[in-house]
Amino acid sequence: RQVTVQRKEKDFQGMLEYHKEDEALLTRNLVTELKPQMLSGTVPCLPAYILYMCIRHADYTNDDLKVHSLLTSTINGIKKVLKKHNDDFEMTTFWLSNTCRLLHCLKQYSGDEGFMTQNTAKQNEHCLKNFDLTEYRQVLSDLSIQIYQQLIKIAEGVLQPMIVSAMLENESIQGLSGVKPTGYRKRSSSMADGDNSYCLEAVIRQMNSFHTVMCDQGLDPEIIQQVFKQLFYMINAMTLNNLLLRKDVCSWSTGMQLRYNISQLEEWLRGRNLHQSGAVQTMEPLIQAAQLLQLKKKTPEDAEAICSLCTSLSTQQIVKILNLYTPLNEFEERVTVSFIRTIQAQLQERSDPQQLLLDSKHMFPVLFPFNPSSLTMDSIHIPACLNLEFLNEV
Amino acid sequence: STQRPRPRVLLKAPTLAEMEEMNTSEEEESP
Repeated sequence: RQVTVQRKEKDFQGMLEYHKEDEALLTRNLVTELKPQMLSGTVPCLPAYILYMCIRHADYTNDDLKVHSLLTSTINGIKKVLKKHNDDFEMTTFWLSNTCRLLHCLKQYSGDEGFMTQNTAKQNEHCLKNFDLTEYRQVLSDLSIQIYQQLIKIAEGVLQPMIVSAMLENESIQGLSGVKPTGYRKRSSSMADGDNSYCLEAVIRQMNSFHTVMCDQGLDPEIIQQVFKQLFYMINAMTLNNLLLRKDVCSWSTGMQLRYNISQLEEWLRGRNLHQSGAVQTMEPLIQAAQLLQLKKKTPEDAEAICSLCTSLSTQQIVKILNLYTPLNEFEERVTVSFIRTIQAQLQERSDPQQLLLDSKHMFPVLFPFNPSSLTMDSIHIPACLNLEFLNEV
Repeated sequence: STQRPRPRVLLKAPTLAEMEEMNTSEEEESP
């Protein structure tokens, strides 16, 4: 009888070994020359896991210089890619996602018990043995903040030209144009000439596209939420600032259209499960401005209603909107001076900010909550397209 | 007997700005 002896494959312990002279090739193939599209269909954040497995082997062999060198060239490589692709949303998302994942790995496998609560026994075997990389975690966290800021800048740059047009000028409610104040030339601050008007659907399409890219690249859900909170703040600030400067949009009909547009945005957030992000709360001043345009503005009771409703608008902003308010037709009266004085008297106790306009460049501080992965290092497969054959599985 | 794990050695890291400075000077040095 023939006896076949099967050689047992040596167990892969989730480490990757490479020769020091291949480090430049590794950072080139895995960082600077890598296209996110090459990794479609693979585990999200694959480069981060590969880098961690390389760091782990250098830690295993107690080679501190190799760890220093790899982390430094990786970080410099990521910065180089971001500089080259400083208007590429997908590339920036890809590296934000990977930098955060590498940061999470350095925590999850640090050996600090606080970061190991969700680890399996197998994952605990994959912790670093010799080195404490706390200081490198700080560098990766700082780098993540820089990448996040670049991502916001790109997204804002795409959305900004659409906002005023989509939020204040486009009329999607049928029959509303008949009740617009007359005598104003149609204008748009978002363009010099030509028909560059945008409807709200275009803004929503663009946000869908941002959302899909961020999800596909495996960006942490908490970061995606913060991106949309920031973008919604910007939509709020730009729209409100325009409203505060333009008489032609301070009307009942714009208030109506604006409230409808905001409700569409709220619905979009719910549909994408982003309603807990705090994005709607950033729109509160605009929601109140839309309501202010629609409320009656005549009696002392109306004044009281306005004061108790508009808590997110400053006195200066409320008064400005009332002054700019344009009646729809000859049957609607202008807001009287005495009505505005009543409002001012009621609000004099408020300690409001001095400036009329919102700071549309304001950035909320970003947080990167720890998000351990359930993936085990030894289950990760390196696709041939990455040209990393020189990495040895250990 | 259970062996206590050895304490890990803290690897000092330059800040992000220092890293960039080093990288820039290296690039300037190389022809």
